[in-house]
Amino acid sequence: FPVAPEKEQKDMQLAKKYLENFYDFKEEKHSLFKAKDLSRMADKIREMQSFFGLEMTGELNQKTLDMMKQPRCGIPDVRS
Amino acid sequence: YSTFPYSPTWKKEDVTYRILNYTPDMLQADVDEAIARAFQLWSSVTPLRFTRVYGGQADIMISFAAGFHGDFYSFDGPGGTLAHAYAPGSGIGGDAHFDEDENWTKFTTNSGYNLFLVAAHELGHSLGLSHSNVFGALMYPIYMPVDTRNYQLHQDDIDGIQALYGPPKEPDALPTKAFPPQEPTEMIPAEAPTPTLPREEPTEITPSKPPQRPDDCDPHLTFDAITTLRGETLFFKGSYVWRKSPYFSEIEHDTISSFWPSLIDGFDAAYEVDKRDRVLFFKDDQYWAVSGYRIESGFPRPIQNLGFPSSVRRIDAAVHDQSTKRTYFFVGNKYWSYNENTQSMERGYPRKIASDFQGIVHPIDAALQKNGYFYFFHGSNQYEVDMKRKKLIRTMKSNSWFNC
Repeated sequence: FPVAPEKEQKDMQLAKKYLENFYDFKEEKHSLFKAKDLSRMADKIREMQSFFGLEMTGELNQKTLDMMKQPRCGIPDVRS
Repeated sequence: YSTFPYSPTWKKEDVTYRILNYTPDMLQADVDEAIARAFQLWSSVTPLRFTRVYGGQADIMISFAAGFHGDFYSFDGPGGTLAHAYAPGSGIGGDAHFDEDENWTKFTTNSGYNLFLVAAHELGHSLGLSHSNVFGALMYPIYMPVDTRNYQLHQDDIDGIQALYGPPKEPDALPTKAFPPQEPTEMIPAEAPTPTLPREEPTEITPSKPPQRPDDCDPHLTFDAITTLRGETLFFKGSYVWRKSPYFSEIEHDTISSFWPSLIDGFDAAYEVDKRDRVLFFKDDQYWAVSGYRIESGFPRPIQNLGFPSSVRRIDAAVHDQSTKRTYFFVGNKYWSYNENTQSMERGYPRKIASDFQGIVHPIDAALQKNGYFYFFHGSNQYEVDMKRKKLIRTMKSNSWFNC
């Protein structure tokens, strides 16, 4: 079944925060080019999936989200 | 493993630490012990010595704090980020912070985080290690609740820290003050914390030399047990595991505790029933069943449950024949046949090994089925046997699987 839009929004926020904290992702707050932002985010998701040995889809799938929700160390996984 | 940019390290072997405050979740003595054990884990594989100080500036300052606490990384309430620590350096360098919004425990439970495990990880950062992407390594960034009794570092962590500091010095060169082994008992925690007075004497923690893994190509190499697991082959000796996989060309070196932290080292025998995705490990008169990393509930069980008489106190070797669904257990100069379909020992056994396997005159240390053949290991030799014809094909060195 498709994910409820509200949950999707929450998941997206969580993912952005996670990638900012641990994968050096920086969202362009006032960017006119949202597509470019999404593409950079997909790259970062792919990087995170690669680190954890997940399938590198670049998409925010359930397995990736589950991994992001695990308790963890606060030090980034990649060098900024 | 990985290190921080420019690989910062402590440029001395004597490193000090100070515990600035305590969490109310635990007895202070338990916090002290968890932190000391965490340091001991690292000092046991490096030349580093850690000394606790009770005042002034220490190299590694340890504290508990919630939310914003004066650095670049605020904590985030329960769950999420548990702790963080800084790479070696002056000022905040080396310091370790623990999120006070978490519930800290000395146990591995579902209702809290084991302080020893998290501290050991953070101190890895304090010494210069960054995150590892090796699942099971201490420096893997995700918290993994494991039984911490007899906890040992993953080979990846040892490789990482020794790349920065080298191995421990020879025992002769070590100071004589040794850190007493402290294994916590997993039990129900006491409710009320009782304050303890700081000791006046600094506590020095000195390394003990860890056992060395035998060389892959040592012609005298012997094994305790061997099994297949999901297409890979695992060779066991003491606490070490050699992992031969069709998915990577090199032999991987691991420890039993990195796969199954609560299992005891030094298996007697092991075998896989591939159709059930199950591996059984034998140690003395008990056995355990695992599925991948998961240890099945209800184990260990006594080997007598399999149908052995009480006179059999341990198994030398075991191997499962995938084609006949029989498992052969070797004990001394005899062997048993166990029917995995009926889950019972077959009649007419035990039989003498030498009677049915011509040329196999020794007790068997470990056994393996691979490529349609059986391999029986005795000392540093192995015997390739055609089971259908019960015929010895050839004799090889035990480590012939390691591309020596």
